[in-house]
Amino acid sequence: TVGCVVVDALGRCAAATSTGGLINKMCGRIGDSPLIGAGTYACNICAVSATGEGEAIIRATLARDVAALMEFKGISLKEAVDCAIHERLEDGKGGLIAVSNDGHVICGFNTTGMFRALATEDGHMEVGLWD
Amino acid sequence: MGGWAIAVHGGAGIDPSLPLQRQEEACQALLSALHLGISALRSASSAVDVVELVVRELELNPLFNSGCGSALTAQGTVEMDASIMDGSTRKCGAVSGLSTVKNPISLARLVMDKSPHAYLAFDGAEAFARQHGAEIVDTSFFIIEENVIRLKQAKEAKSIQFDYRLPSKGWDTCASEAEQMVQMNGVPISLYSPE
Repeated sequence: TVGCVVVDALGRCAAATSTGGLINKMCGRIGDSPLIGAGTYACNICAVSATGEGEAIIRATLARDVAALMEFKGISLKEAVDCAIHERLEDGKGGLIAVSNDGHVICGFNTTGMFRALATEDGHMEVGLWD
Repeated sequence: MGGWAIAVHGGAGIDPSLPLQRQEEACQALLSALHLGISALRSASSAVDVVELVVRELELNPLFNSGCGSALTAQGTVEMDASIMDGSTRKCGAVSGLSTVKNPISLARLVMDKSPHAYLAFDGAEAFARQHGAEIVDTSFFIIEENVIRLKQAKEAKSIQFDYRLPSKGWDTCASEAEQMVQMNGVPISLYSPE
């Protein structure tokens, strides 16, 4: 699975996710990636793209959870991602990338590593695989 | 804070013994996609155009499980899924079960922009792609030798193979009794692990 989240210079957020699924999966099995609210979600507050074990991410409505935590609890992007990944998603089941409309960007995961890269307008950039 | 920001991912759950060279290749591919997005943001592209542009690039890279290099189903076929959402309008588009559309994320974008729907799947999605001029390729474009081998390994192990490894032996002892009951493809669903 691959994904991208962006907040542009006007503060607009967007998310996109694409996947080939699981090797040897049952034909017709759909994971979280195409499900809005599970693998992908964006609103005027943030944008999220998730990856991992699709069934667990669907059960956790993971992408929408991050946005809802920010929207209804008024917490920061980092706090919302930490809560979603470490308190809502079953352990070892996945990760996500997210941006907020005020230009913050974060990656959170509870698996052995996650392929990710991120950058901000003020020059910060990182690429990583492991914790 | 303020200003633009961007993040890309290539999947969660990495085999700890993934060769360093593969790790380096993946990092380079992620950075290349990131820079593509950054230059689009610097040219004042909108967020939804940038996420589509970046995921298109990643779909063409056989290193990742999407588009070219997609995982193979139990039948050795390709079933690709994608979705996109524009936070400023809450519009969204999703597709599932594609096997001939070169960039699934661009078809999801067409569903969002050119249809009254949010989600199209399998034959309907393929027909919609042809009606709207999405680039169509032969399914063999998505199938790489490495994944044919992985599918064979997974079948021999009667399991679902993660992106980079077969589950270690004795998996049947780790799943709880209940999970053992829930099977998919003849194996406990607990075998499904991060991609």
